[in-house]
Amino acid sequence: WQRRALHDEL
Amino acid sequence: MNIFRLIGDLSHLAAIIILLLKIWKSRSCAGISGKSQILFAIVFTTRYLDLLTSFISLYNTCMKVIYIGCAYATVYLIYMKFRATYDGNHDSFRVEFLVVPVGGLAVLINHDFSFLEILWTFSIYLESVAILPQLFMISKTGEAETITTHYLFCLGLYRALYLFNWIWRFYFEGFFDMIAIVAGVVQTVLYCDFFYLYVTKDGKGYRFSI
Repeated sequence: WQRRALHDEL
Repeated sequence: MNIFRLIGDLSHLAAIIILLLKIWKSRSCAGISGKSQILFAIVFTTRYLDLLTSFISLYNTCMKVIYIGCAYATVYLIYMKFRATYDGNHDSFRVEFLVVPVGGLAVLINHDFSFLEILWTFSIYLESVAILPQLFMISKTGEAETITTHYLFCLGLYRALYLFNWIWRFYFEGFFDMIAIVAGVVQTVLYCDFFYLYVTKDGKGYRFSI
């Protein structure tokens, strides 16, 4: 469960 | 970036362009749910506020601007320019039954209790149900123009491809986002009934109930 600070998907 | 996400994004872009051109060329939004288009405009607005705060890539920024621009242009055509052709009687889905629960869920279940993150979560949840007014409208009228079904097919396909993108990213990059995945599964499942009809029918217009 790696929290993704930056949402890099559209 | 992987092939599934790229084709998914292009399918999404195709859907948005197909709809915009259909309304513009036919100068009519008959059979189109304005409510769904408003929900999509809200989805893009709440999800892409990070345009103001972070730069990811030129592709990312361009696509976000195009999505937001086309979404508002479509809403404008439906409710302003061609509002005489808007079929409000059949576009009667109570969207407050979507927005309120989705808003509550976004506040309760999110990755981070911050303003932008809650808006992003709201956008993800809302997108998974935003097509319901459109599907509801088609089931009420019992028919859909062929071009509208192509729009729906591309729109449904995009998130289905994103599911493969998430499998790919989990396997190769080791990360996954449970909120996006669960919402993406719900969103794709909502199209299954339509996908079945789209594939089994031979494209001669549609008279079907969802």
